[in-house]
Amino acid sequence: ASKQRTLTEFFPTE
Amino acid sequence: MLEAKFQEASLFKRIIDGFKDCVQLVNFQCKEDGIIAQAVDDSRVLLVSLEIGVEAFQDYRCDHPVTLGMDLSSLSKILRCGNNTDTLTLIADDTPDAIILLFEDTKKDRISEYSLKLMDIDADFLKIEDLQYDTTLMMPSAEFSKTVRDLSQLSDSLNILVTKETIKFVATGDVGSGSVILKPFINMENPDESIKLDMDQPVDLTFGSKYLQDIVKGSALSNKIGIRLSSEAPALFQFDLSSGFLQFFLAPKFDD
Repeated sequence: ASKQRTLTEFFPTE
Repeated sequence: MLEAKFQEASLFKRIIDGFKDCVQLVNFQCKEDGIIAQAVDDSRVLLVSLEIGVEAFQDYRCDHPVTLGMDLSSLSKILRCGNNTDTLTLIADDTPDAIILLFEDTKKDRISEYSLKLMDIDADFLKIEDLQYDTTLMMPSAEFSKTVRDLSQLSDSLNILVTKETIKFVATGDVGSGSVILKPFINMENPDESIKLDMDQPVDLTFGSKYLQDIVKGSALSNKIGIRLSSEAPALFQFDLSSGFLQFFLAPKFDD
């Protein structure tokens, strides 16, 4: 099965 | 004071319909050079970024920057009240607690005016720095939509593989599997039907089908979709407006 990554791993919150 | 007039109400309706199913509460930042909005879905997997440039409007005036916090489900109810060919003017004062939507049917001399209460939405703004992409693809949005809709029936994950001369979409599920293979080609008569591929590195990425099914709802905005893929960053799916764009940034899945 493949697991879903999230955006916060890639985009820091300002 | 904000006064933003669309020549056709249908443009703003198609913009909102393009992302109202994946995010609900959105801050629209109105500035003198146009309107921008950014929102992340609840699972923090999909980010929507909208820019509507001044040229997309028939008339546009924004004396002071103003942020309009709106519930898209309420906004889309009001947008259904206007006829597609009506003009639509968004009006708000400098410290608004509501936005006025004014539909004008120039032929029948009919004016409809609605007011939508604004909300205080506390949403963090994600900084999207320019990312390096391994592959850039431009293809007909209808073709991408059909591929997504067809393959999503077979699996909740959709695999996109891009090599030098081939774009392959694969879905493997319990009932069976499917694959769609496209080749870059230039359609001289109808350039919008072309498939353009610019590949620096091959990519092999997997995405959640439900997110792709939301993204393809932006297809009503443009007959082309730009897709930028990287093995190290969220994918970018972009629909261009006459001035501006609707962008979706989607985090990939990974095989553990």
